[in-house]
Amino acid sequence: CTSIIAEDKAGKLYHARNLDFGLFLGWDIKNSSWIVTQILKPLMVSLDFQRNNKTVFRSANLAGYVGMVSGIRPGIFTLTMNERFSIDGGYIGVFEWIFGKRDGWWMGFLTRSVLENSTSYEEAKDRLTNARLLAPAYFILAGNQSGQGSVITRSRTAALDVWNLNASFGTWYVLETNYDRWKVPLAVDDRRTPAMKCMNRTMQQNVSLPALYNVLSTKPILNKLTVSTTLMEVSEGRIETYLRDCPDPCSPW
Amino acid sequence: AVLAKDPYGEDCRYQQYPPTGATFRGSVPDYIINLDLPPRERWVQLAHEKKDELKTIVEHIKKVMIVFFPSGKLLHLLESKMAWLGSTLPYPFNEEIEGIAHAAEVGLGDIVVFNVFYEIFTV
Repeated sequence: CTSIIAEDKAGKLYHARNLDFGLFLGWDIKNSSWIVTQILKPLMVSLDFQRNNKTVFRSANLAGYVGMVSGIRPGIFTLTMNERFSIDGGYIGVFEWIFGKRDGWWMGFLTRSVLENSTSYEEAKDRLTNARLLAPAYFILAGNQSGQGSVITRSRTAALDVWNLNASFGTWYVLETNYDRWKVPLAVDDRRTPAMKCMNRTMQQNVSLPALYNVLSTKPILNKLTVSTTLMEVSEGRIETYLRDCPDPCSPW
Repeated sequence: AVLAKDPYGEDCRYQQYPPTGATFRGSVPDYIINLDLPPRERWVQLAHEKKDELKTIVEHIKKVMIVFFPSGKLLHLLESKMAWLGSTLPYPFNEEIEGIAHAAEVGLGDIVVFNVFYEIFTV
């Protein structure tokens, strides 16, 4: 996955992501694609969660999955999550859960709960930073005011890093793939460097949802695992999701 | 050391929006989830309309497991235990998952696997 939060010169925040999934779960030689990635595309839906006929939050989701991987609480915050791989992975948390230690959150349930119940950027950030989890994850959270953007790197028990937007000091965007920002990504899976190159070329004065779509359409940020691209703009409560294909030649991940 | 140029990399793209062309597969359908309904009823319409697609992904996950564990014992063990795991999930998610399984005519354990796949996959 690749998630980006960017702030324009006027302090307006944009949030976009590519949802990549299906690695090593079967390759379709005939169609040159990952089988699961293809199977997931017809399951992608745009959901509007309502209470009293009013929108509480909206999300881009897979049908059948009650957790959230991308969502917007209109006017308040936007949220995406990226997979974080670790030896201390989710299977340990699952075993703990099975054996009765149930004080942690399943990742998707936490993001769903945050989108459904948190009424401010700060409250959402606090919950995503401090809640105990069953699996490590990256949470990418943006608010509706200048500087309200962060990438929260989570282990199962703690926040290892919180990387905040700070446009006045030159950090006008934060970008997360599937690697800790203080580590070099795998050489065969470096989507961070080309994405940053394209963001730097875009420049802050040109940031917009179409500009982020351009970045997320550039290979290898767009790759054979990419199921969809979601674009969000919090102040207008806008969320758009598009299914993607990556015609050959295209990186397998 | 000199790293080879990424063979799949390309120059930054421009003018891709609005989405069209070979990298655009289509838009996604919209659904309303009514949080005023009991959890078991919230996802009924969506699960019913997407039941064939849900069955396809569930069957594929099973096929992958058979490849890694050909005896099928692990699969049978998981199928029997996953429904129990579903019953331990917090409210309202446990009931929402039950509603989806019922509406999609898919085994409860299969929908539970789909919902906890992230935790397992992060290894």
